[in-house]
Amino acid sequence: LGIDLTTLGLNLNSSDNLHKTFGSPWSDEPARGEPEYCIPSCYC
Amino acid sequence: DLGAIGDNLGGSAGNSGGMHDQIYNMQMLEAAFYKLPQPKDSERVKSYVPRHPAVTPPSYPQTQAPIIDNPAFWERLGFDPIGTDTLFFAFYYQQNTYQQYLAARELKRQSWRYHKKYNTWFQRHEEPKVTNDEYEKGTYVYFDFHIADDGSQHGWCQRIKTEFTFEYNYLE
Amino acid sequence: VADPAGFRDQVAVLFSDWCRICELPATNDSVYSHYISQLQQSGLLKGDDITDRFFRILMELSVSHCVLPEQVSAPGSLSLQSAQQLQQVQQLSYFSIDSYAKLVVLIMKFCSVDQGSSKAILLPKILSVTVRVIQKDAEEKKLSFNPRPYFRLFVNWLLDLASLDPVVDSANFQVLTSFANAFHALQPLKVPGWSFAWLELVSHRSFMPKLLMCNSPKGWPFFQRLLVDLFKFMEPYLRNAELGEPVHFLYKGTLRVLLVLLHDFPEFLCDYHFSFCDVIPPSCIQMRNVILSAFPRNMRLPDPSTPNLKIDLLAEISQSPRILSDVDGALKAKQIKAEIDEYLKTRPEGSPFLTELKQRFLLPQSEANLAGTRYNVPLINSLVLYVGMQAIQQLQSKSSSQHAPAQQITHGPPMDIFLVGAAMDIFQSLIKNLDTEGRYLFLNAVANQLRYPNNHTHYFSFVLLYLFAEASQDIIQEQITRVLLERLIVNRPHPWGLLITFIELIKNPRYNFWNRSFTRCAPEIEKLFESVSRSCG
Repeated sequence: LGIDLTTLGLNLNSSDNLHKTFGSPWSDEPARGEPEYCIPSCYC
Repeated sequence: DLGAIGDNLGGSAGNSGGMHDQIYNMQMLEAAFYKLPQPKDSERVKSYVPRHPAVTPPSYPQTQAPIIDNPAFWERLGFDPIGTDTLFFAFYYQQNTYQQYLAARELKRQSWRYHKKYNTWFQRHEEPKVTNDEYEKGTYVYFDFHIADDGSQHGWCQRIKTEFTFEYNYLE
Repeated sequence: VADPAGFRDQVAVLFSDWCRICELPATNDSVYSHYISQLQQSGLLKGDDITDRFFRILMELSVSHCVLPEQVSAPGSLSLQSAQQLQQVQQLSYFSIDSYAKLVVLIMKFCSVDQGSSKAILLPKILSVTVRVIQKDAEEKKLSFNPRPYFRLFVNWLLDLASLDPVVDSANFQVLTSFANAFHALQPLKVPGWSFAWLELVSHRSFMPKLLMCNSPKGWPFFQRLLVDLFKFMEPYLRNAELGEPVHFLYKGTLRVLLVLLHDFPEFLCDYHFSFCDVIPPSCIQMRNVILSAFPRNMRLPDPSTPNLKIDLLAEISQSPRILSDVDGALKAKQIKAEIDEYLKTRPEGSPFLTELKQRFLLPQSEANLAGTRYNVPLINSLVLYVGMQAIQQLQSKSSSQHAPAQQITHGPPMDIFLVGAAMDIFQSLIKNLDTEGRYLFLNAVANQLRYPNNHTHYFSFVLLYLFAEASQDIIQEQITRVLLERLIVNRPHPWGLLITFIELIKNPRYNFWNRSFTRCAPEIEKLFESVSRSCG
């Protein structure tokens, strides 16, 4: 009967494209993009 | 027998055109199953490119001294107040580098705690008056970028904050 | 032919010089470009046989330095499992591979055309050398082949070479197609030990989206070919309901890739559905449903369970879907296309063409074993879609010539004698003359056209319902129901055309569905029909 495809770790209702954070066919975690550290503007 | 075809009739086919037969392919696939690409196989060494490189005279070293990536160096920095400021400098101005990580780890070792909402490091100035599962409340030292009211002077400094509630869900 | 004497040592020295440069904490471009111009001056980058040898040796060196000597263990001392886990945790040092990858990237960047080499020539050449080295290594090492160094090499190249924006940089489209050709040459059927690495690279976010987005659909045929390569490899194993763990893992990975395509590039799946259905075994229902459920992003699908939904009045229902697959290739290969055209045109009474058709579908015994069925499934698929397309085309030209409003294919009694004519002769003859298995495959070919609102969905929905209504034997109605039902009871997604067809079948009294004995042939079947009809609203 197949599997519940919502359990494969992809947010199928996302309004964004999935390919940007597609980590790998083997992982149900999105790819960790580069963590964006931001310096609070008051520190600049 | 009305629907999907019964189990594969099995039987391995001869080689056709450089292709292998099904049994061979399955064996190779099983072997490959134990040598899957690992996440680290795709990870690149983070090469840090300064976004706002300070221009220095050519006589200055143009590349970072290797010691900067040595954890022991950062532990030594923590021993004096000037060193602590250096730790803060590395954390805020050397973002996305290994030294930022080392600086944060050293600050934590000296019981500084990072507040995710205020992006600020706090340290208990005395035992907190209230502590429970959600937060603690008391007087803290924190490292801040201060601008004088008249704008005359600004800079980094350590300040005291009394009656501050540090909610633990903001604790990095 | 062996390498020239001393050549390998010479390359080894050059490679260690290069690694030393890579080890420097920060090196600027002038050092790199100087090193590369020296390579050019020594004639190593001309793109000739020496160039091939040069890169082959570099690759062999970088891979050989990549794997640390394994913790030596007496063969008997480890169980298979722990030996395999040992391999899994095998410490790999990628410095040599990364250095080699970086050298190729910088050669692409700095090699100057005036010295007789250019990116357009060198990259395909380097990739074909790479393909040969991997194929040879896999053939020689077999079970002990280690795919990970080669995976690392390609990941470096995809991140550094394929990440440029192909729309801006048309030369980058060539880079992407060069990689697509290399991956096709390294497809799982050719290098089965590299299948997992291959699927991760082919679906890599620096490759798949670029190939599908750039000058779309110019890049689409390259990716369609890669997806067909994957399905062909899995096809024999997916015929069985029970999958071994490695195949199941590959299958789940494939589903993830298909879901990304369904979400981000549905038009790609829509336009190539026919060629994908040719290589997905009929028992692999959910995966096929994922492909058949794709619909263009600008389309809004009416809820199939809307009461009194007037499908005939939907604007899209009279539009032809775009089919980029080769529909009649199989018919031509079997030399029956001309006879089909002739029949559709003249519809000769008592022609032997119809009764002989069934024989044409059967595979020779030797091929039947390999195919896992006695029938030539792609030929059946091709005939069904081709004949249907001819019928729709003639129907539309007929109605436009009569200046009548586009003749709606209604789900009611056949309004147009032509529709029931030549095309339906063929379908009815097949459904009568084929045996159980053949009929199932034929009905599958029809059901594979039940997708998003378009005139194929509409026509083939009508064909199924008409065959149900006109069936001379219960078993035909049972099989039509079975083909629809087995696609509905699997986990979602379910194609829109499938739902509206089943709803029509169970709701329209004309088909007298609930009085058919097979709907009550067993308590669980009765429950199944009720639950599916409830879920269809």
